[in-house]
Amino acid sequence: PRNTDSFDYARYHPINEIYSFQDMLVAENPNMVSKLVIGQSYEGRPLNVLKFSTGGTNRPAIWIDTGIHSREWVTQASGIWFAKKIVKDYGSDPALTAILDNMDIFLEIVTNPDGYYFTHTSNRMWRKTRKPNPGSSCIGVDPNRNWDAGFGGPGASSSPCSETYRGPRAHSEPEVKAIVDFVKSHGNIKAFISIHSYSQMLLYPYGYTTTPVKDQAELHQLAQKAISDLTSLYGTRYKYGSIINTIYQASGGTIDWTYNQGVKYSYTFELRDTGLYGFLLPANQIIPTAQETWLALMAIMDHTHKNPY
Amino acid sequence: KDTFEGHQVLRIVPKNDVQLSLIKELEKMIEFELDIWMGVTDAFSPVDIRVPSHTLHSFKSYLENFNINYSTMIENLQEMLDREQEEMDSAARVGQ
Repeated sequence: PRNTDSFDYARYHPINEIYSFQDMLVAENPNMVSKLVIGQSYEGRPLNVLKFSTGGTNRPAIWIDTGIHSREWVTQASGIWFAKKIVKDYGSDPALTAILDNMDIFLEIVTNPDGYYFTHTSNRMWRKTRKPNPGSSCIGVDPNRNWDAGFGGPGASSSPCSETYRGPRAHSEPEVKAIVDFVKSHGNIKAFISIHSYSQMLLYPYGYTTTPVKDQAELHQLAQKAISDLTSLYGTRYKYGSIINTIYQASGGTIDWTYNQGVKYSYTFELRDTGLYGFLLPANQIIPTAQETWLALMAIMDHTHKNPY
Repeated sequence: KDTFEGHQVLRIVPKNDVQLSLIKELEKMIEFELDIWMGVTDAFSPVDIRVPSHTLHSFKSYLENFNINYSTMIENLQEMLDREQEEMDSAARVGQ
């Protein structure tokens, strides 16, 4: 495609096409979109983050990431759609316009690029990073067990051969460390939304402990609103609640860390489906998935904008 | 390139807490080489597990031994992967 209007949002794309998409979007919208490279993956790929901003300095910001588990292809595909949606709706959707007039949005579409590349070339079912583990023939770390939040506790594996291997130490993975450094140095992230698939859930902290977060009531109410908006489009049913109560105990998870850093509106999604296809969601479901998810994202972003802290 | 010929994805719905803990134990049983796609939550919530073809028979026997019901969500994973690849190839051709 020559531009982002002719880009095919209804199919899955290899990583080079996603990189091209990002560059096209920046070139077409120089006053709103820029590309930050926040680090490098283990294999040396850039960790690109799209910044959507209408000006200002270090404005309060919303972070969205997709694809930290590389095989969850509908998430990267949805991330691409969200990027275009933000550009298209600014100036016409009053809620998004108000958000972007006061806040920045950061979007990392391919959070685990080595894993994503590997799913296209060698193993479609790959989930982890691609860093070798000394002393083991098994490769990679689960980047959603590698954060410094209950790291090493139950709900993560100490075995490098496990799909939920936590890594040798917290933030050992460059893909994770880059986000950690970015969030800390930015210092003004107000919402952090990490997107996974599948099983249709919207979750808030904690995963590593049953102790409820101090903002549980507000996070729960906002999750309810977000899911009600999501379901209104196609009737897709979602569960919502804390990670430990809704899925299972998981230590070292992304949003437990962000919440403990002071990012109150920390959420993680599990997008479609409920299990007919698993990670092989047919490409014709990408756009409906992205559309319904966008409604929930808007609910969270709008609430964040209207409830400064 | 890893292929998944004959791998199945089984859906297990635990009926009670006993089955729940038995299924939880599966995650530690490395001999079956399981890939848990959707993990154990609570009774009556489905658990999806990819099982390689060479451990499929013994794994199914294990489940049957404990009276744990399962259904086959994906009959042959490689067939689905091939279909996905074909779809991507044909979409790319149309795009060109």
